[in-house]
Amino acid sequence: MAILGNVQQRSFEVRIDGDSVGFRPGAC
Amino acid sequence: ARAAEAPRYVTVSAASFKPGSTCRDPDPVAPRRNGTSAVLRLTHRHGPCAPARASSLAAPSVADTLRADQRRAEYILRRVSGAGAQQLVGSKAAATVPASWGYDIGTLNYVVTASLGTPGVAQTLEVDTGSDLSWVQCKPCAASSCYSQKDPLFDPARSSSYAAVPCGGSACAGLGLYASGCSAAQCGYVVSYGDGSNTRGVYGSDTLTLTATDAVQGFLFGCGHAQSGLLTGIDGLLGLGRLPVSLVGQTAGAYGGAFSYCLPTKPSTTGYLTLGGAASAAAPGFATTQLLTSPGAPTYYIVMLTGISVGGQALSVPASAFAGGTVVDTGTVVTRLPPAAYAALRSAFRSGMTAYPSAAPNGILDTCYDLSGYSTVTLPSVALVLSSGATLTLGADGILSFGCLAFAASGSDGG
Repeated sequence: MAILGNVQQRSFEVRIDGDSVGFRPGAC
Repeated sequence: ARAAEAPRYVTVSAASFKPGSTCRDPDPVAPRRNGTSAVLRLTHRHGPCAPARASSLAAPSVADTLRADQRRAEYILRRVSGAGAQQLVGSKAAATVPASWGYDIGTLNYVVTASLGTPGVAQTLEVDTGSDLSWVQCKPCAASSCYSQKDPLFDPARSSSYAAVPCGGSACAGLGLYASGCSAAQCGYVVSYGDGSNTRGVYGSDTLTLTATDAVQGFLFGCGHAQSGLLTGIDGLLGLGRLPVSLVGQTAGAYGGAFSYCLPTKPSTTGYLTLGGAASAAAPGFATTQLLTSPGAPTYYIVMLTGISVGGQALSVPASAFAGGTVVDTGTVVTRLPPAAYAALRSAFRSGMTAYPSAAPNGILDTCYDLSGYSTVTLPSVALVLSSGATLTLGADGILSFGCLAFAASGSDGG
């Protein structure tokens, strides 16, 4: 098992809609 | 093909790793997709962009942060592996909460501000995709029972829209494992955390005002009358997990169960938390992958990591190493990888960093560098490949943190 932590999520927009998880780089 | 196109190196100013002393984006124009979205400004708790109420408290040390992070990661891994789930069932049957139940919130560094009650009282709340129940500290709360916070305590007696959840109803039953008996016909709740921190009080409902135009009527939350542990300074917590009691679950009718967030790169910049805005999978700019579930740990959002590339080269790691899935968690700081994957990543990264002097390990981070004296730093690029081919090419801030490769192994082989 792995965990994607918040250091690696920074600047991505992470979007969760029930079916999928999306990552958009450079969003903030 | 995408991995082959990935940049081999990323070069940044060494100064970019410093946190910054002034807020560069004090009041951003929040993204707004349509009329069914609510957008909140999200900041690092310890930084110049944080709400004034939250920013005066000292940030924890790196060592404390990493220790707390390790406890949280170990807890998540136990739950997903099934051990934690068994503990949860056992705790319910015994009407007690084992000390290992919960998680450590010392690493939850990202906050939003919302108003609770009528009239609304501003609350600085830590956002957590790894837990479900939201709570705030409430009056009455003796000094010995509540920790200090910058905002005045929320007083349900002064809110015209507050109601305690009665025992025996569906809302109280919905607490599930967070239920903690009844007192004066009011439904009690308790959340205990892995480090011994806990919150306990009355389950209630009130209006949660997210933005000037978005409010949640009858929002269910814990009105905490007794807290202890590593919670000092915050007004409460906003649970964004997958269970129905979370903010996401409670607002599924209004916002479709969709949400998004952007964690700022450093404390001197801002991000956002958006409820709603469910869009098609073809939304521009997104790399999208399937959302998976863990039966033993239904709180978590899980994706399937399938590979890693360093410097544009795919690591040689058997696919089976990633088969357990990957929890996407805002409350864990450092990404944890299966041991075989971490070993390969570390080896490749070190090979790409021979130009820089190494430094002593820092807690769980064992690949550190002395970058003082360098005006720019060139790092091997790191890309995470998820199922469906979604590839996350990390920025420098996602590779190096605290002067170290910001990854760790998630346990021992066979553990």
